[in-house]
Amino acid sequence: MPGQSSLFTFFTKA
Amino acid sequence: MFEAKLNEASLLKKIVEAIRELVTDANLDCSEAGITMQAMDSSHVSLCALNLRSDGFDHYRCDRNLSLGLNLANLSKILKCAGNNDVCTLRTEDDADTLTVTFESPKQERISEFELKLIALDAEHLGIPDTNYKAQVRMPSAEFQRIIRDLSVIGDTCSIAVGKDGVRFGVEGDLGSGSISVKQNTAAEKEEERVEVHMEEPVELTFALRYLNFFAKATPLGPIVALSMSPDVPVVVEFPIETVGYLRFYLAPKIDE
Repeated sequence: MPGQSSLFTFFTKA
Repeated sequence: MFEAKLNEASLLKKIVEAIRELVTDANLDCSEAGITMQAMDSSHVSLCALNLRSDGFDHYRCDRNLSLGLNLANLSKILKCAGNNDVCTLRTEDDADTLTVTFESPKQERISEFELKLIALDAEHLGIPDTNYKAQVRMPSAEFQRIIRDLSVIGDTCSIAVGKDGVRFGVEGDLGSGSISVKQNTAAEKEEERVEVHMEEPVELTFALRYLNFFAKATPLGPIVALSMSPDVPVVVEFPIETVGYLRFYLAPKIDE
């Protein structure tokens, strides 16, 4: 089963 | 000072109802350009981004940039006191620790005023990279809401596949599997009934239905929803708010580990 990724993987803290 | 007047309190109600189950507290960032809000859910899987342009308000004044920290459950309690057709005004003085919310009935025979305590929140802004999405779908928001609700009964995870003919939502669960395909339909008489696909390449991603269901709570905001997808990046689920701006949700995909 695929796992849930986090937004931090894609977006950086501004 | 900051003052923003909306002709219809119902718009603010719909926005708060659309995000309050996903986000507990959020900063409303107010500037001359308008009101924006960016907030993540507690698991950092989804993000909502609101943009209300100043010219979409009946009256708008913002002398200096402000961040108003709000508990959305409490704002929702206050908004429940408004009639849908009431005029709603948000107002705060510089350095105030409350937001004044007033509702005026259309004939001005009933005026309600509330002071909502502001809270100090750490702004956790994310930089969202400009993305040239490979596949975009515009479809009726009610159709999207129904598909997501129906598939949630069957499984926890939904695949969304955009191809040249349309979009296919797939689900697998203990009882079996299923899919709902919506075909491109640009000939529908009403614009809000059209299904439009713009695609550079087919894209298929997998998402948690729990979050898509939260997003679908924004359906009352308007008749259209727009999905934007590229391989291996979060989907954008946008609900345009006519003449004012938009409410966007970003959801990180499920990926093979």
